[in-house]
Order: sequence, then structure tokens, then C-alpha cells
Amino acid sequence: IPKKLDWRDFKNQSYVSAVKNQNGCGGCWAFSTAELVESMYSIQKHVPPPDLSVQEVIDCSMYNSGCQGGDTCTAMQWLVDSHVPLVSDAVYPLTDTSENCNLLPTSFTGVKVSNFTCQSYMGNEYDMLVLLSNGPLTVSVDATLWANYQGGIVQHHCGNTINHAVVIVGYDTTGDIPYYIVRNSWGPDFGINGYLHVKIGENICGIAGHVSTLYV
Amino acid sequence: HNQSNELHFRFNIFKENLYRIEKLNQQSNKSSAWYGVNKFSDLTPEEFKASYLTDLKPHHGVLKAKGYVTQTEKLYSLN
Repeated sequence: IPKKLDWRDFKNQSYVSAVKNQNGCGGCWAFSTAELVESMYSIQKHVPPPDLSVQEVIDCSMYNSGCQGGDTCTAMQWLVDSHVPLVSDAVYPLTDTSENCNLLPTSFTGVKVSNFTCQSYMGNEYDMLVLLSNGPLTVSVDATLWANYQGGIVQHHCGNTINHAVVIVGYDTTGDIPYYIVRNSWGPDFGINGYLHVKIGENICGIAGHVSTLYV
Repeated sequence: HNQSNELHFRFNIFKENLYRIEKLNQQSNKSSAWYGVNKFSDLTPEEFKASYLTDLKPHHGVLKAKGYVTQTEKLYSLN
């Protein structure tokens, strides 16, 4: 595997869409799921990342609770089992509130998810780097103390209370402290243009406990 | 008057957050993360948690009544 990898700039092409903003909606699970679908579609089809509907996942994903909470694995399971395509954000735009499911058969042009995995890689984070060579990963983390993050590598100040879902879009092991490049959904004005760096190897913030891959 | 109270309340939260940020930065070394004032700096930890963090446990059994399947079934029955 390469010493560093960044799906935002992989062979001079970006496979990652613009950073989104969940605002006051606790739908990080839906944002990270949709963002992963966007990137995997882009990588597998060799096209720029589409802007897919997070709102569709918030409103329509069964067994989840919209802006009140949810689970990335349950959302991916729903996408696979239901064969429902993830439509574009233009067709089903983001409102950042929980609404009724408004998906109509006439709008059934979108990206279908064929398979996914949900695994723990605690104590085995090298495997996460191997997985990252295929595409980004959705992970669940303890983000309690991320609120005022500005830059640098998160190495301390984290517990294991899983309360947020984000997407790892790359890593860098060339420096003294190897780190994941983590895409957040708190807007581009958060952290490093919407991203933050988290140390690799010690399950910092519980980052290796709930890891998902996805295929379209 | 209410607006003035709110501003005072937010300013106190801001000061508490500033203190928390300074403490986090004191514990950091050169390559560690650093923390500072941003758009969340006038929110209490509880407000931040309520708005930006969430319960990530699976919600099995909480079936959304107005989901995709229900709508499709309705459309088929219309046909």
C-alpha cells in the first residue's frame, strides 16, 4: 500500500464531493452513508462524484430515526435490500429535517448499492489502510471534543462513546504521527476546510470499531 | 430585554468554552490537534451534543410508517 493516499486528489482526480453541512440535524449516519455511495460510484464508474440525496436516506431509510439518530450499517442494509436507488440531491433536496419519504417511482434514476460490509478493525488498523486503497470508509466515532478543532492530529481527548459518523477519505503515514484524513459533515468552515486528521493505530475516538465499506 | 439576556448568556458560554479550549491546547504538543474559536463556541456542550452528535445505535423495531415500501404498496393498490 502507498505511504499516503487521498481520494480527494488521486491521480489528479477527486472522487470526493464537496463537504456537506448537517446543521442541526443529527443525521450524520445518513450523510456519511450517502457520501460513501457518492465516492464509490465515482471510483467504480470513473466519473466525478455525483451529489446524491442525503435527505432520501434521512426520510426513507427504514429502522432509523431521521435527524434523531440512526445507524450507517442499517442504512446500507436498507439500500441493498430495498434496491432503492439513491437519487440526486437536485431531485430530492436536503432540508436538514426529518420529513415523510417522498421517493416516487418516476424519480427512480440513481445509484443502487449492491453490497456493503460492517466490521470492527480494533487492533488491526493496518487492514483499514488496505481497505482505503479500494475507496473511502464510513466510520463511527466519539466526536464529543471535536467541536472546536482547528487543525493538527487528534491523538488525545477522546472517549469511546460513539456519537458521530464520518468518512475516512485517505491517510498519511509519512510523518512522525501517521493519520487518517477524515471528512466531517459540519460544513467547510469547520476544521481544515471541513476535514480533520486523526492518529492511526490506537483506535483514537473509537475510529476502528465500526467500519463500513460499500459497493455500487 | 430578552435579547440582552440571551447575549449575556451566550457570552458566558463563550467564556467557558474559551477556558476549555485553552485547557485542551495546554495539553497538546507540536503535532497534536489544536482548538480555537469557531461557529460552535457559543454553544453549551449539551447544545452541541443535541444538535451535532447523535444516537448511533441501531433502531430495530422502529419502523417508519411512511417509508418507501408503504408508498409503493399504495401506488400498486391504486393501479
